[in-house]
Amino acid sequence: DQPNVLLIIVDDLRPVLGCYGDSLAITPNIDALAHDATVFTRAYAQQALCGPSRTSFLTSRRPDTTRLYDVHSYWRKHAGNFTSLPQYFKENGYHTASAGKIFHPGIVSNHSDDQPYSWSETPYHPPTQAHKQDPVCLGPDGSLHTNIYCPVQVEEQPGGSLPDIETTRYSVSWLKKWAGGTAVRREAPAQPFFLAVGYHKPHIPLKFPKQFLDLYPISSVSLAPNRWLPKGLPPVAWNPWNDLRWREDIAALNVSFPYGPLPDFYARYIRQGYYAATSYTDSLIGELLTTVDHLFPDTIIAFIGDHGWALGEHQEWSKFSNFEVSTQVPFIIRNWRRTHNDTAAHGISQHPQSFNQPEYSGNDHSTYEHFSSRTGCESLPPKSAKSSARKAVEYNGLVELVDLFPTLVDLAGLPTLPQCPRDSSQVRVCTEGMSLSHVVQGNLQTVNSNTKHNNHRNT
Amino acid sequence: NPWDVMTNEVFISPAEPNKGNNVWSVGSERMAEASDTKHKGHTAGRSMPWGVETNKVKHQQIHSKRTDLLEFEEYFKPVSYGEKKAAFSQYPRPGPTPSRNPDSDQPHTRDVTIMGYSIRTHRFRYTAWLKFDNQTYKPDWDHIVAEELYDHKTDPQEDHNVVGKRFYTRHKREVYSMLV
Repeated sequence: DQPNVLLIIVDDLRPVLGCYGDSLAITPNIDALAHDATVFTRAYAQQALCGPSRTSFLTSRRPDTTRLYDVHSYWRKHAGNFTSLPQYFKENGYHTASAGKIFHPGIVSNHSDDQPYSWSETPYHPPTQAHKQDPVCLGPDGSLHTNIYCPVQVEEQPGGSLPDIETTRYSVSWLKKWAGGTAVRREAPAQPFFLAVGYHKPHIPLKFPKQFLDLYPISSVSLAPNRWLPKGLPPVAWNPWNDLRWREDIAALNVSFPYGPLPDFYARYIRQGYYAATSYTDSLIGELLTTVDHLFPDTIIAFIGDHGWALGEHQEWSKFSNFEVSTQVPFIIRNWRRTHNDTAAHGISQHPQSFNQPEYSGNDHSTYEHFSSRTGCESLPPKSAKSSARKAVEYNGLVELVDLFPTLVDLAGLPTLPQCPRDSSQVRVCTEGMSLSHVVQGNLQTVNSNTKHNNHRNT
Repeated sequence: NPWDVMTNEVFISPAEPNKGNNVWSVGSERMAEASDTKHKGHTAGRSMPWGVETNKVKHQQIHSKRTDLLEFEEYFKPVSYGEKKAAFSQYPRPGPTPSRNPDSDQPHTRDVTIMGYSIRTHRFRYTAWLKFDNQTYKPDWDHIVAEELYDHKTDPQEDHNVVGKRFYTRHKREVYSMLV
C-alpha cells in the first residue's frame, strides 16, 4: 500500500508559472500537475544559493544547523551525520534513485551525491553537463561565445543533446524498466520507489533549444516594473550578481560594479531567455509526468524550485539575497490518494493536460508542442482543451522548503519525523520544518477556518 | 531549562486565539493544566512564537520515565498540523559593502562576517544583518549592521525599506521579537 514518490527539483526556478498566475509564462505541463495538486503560493527557500538550500531541504534543517552557507563543505563531516530525505525513504524500504541535479555536486555531497547513504543505485548525471561552460552560444558576429543568453540548436551541441533532455530520457527509461521489473534490481517485488529528478534549467547560462524563443517574442517581454535600486536599501543587502558579469555578453556591456544597471534592451533578452528556458524545462517535465501517470498513477509527486531568481527587480539579477524574488519558490504536491480518487470520480485523464485558464487565452500551445517535437524529446502530452471543473487547491499560508521532508514522509505513511531540539547536531533524524500533509490531504478547510490569510500577497 | 518541567507526559497546549505567543508547552499534565488556566501554558515550557498554532489539545504518552534530553527528543512528535506564522531565510556577506567585498554574492564561510536573517510574516519581511562569527556559526544580536522592513500590504515588490519610519516602530518591534 505504500505509494511511489517522484520528486522534481528545478534549478533556480522562481514561480514564473501559469499556475502561479504569471500571465507571460507558458508552462502547460506544470500547470496540469498543479491542476490536480496543492499549490503552495507562499513557499520560501532557507537560503538563495543552490548548495545551502538543497542541503537544507534535503535534511530538513536550516543553514545554521547544516553550517553550510557556501559550497565548500559536506554536512555529515562539517555539522552532523543528519539523515537525508532519500536516505530516510531508503531506510524505510524504498528503492531510491537520482537523476540530474538533486544534491549540489562536488564536496557539498562528498563528490558522490551522498552515496552510499541516500541512493539505492548510482545517481545518474547527464554527460552533456560537462559542456556547461563551453562557448556554444551563437553571437551576433556568427562566432560562439560563453554567454548568459544562449539559445542553441540541439543537434549541433557537444554530444548532440542537452543535459535536461538526457536526464528526462534516462528517467523515462528508468520508469519503464521499473515497470517491467527487469533491469532495475529491487529488494522485493512490491518495493516502492523514490525517484528524484533534478533539472538544470533555467539556471544560467540560459541554454535551451532556440525554438522556444518563439514562444516569447521580444516585443512581448516586459521589463521588471521595479527595475531600480530601491532607496533605503542598505549596501550589505545588495547582491552584485557576479555570476553574470564574467559572461562574454554581459562583460561586453561594460556594466559598472557593483550596482549596474543592465541596459534595458539586454535585460529584456535575459528575461526572454529565462522564460524560454522555463518552458523548455516544462516540456521535459511533461514527458516525465506522462510516463509516471501512465505507469504509476499511485505516485506522490512533489515539484519545487531550490530558490528564486531576480529578473531585474531592484536592478538585481540572479539570487544571493533575501529579496522575495530570490527566496520564493514554486512548491506543488500531488497526493497519490487524492489523484487516484479524483481521477475515478471526475473522469480526469491521468495524463497531464492543458487546462483552460484566462491567463492562457492568448497563448498558442500547439506552437509549443511543435517546438517540443523538434527538440528531439519524445512526444509531449496530447494537446487537450479538456478542462476539469475542479481547480487547483491553493494554499496561501507560509511554507518553507524545510517542510518538504516531513510532508513527504507523512504522505508516504512512514514514521513521522520528530521535531529537532535546539541543538540537533547529535540527532540523526528530525525536522526543523513541519508537515504539510494535512493541507495536501484535503484538510485545508480546517486550517483556513482558523486563520485569516492576507490576500494582498496573491500573485 | 524548559525541559526540566517534563515528567512523564507531554502536554501540548492549544494556541491562544489572536495572540499566538505560545505554541506548545512541555510539562506535567498538572502543570500544563495549571498554566493553561493561567496563561495557556506560557510558563510551562519553551515558547516558539514563530511556530505553529494548534487547533486541538493533544496528549502524547512518553513511555519511559524522565530521560536525558536527546532521549526525550526521540520520543517527541512535532505539532505538525497547523499554520506557520513566519518563514525564515538567511544570506551571508563578507562585509558591509559590495564594492569593498567583490565576493559578497558568494562568500566563503571563512570570510563571512555578517549574516542577514529574514523573517516573513503574512504582512512583513524584516531582515536583520548581524555581525556573525564564522567559527562558532553564531550571530551577535547586539551588533546589528543594518535592517530592512518591507510592508507587503502596501509594497509587495519590496521597493521601500521602511525600517526607519516612525509609523512602523511597533511593527518592527513585533517582528524583531519573533525573529529573536
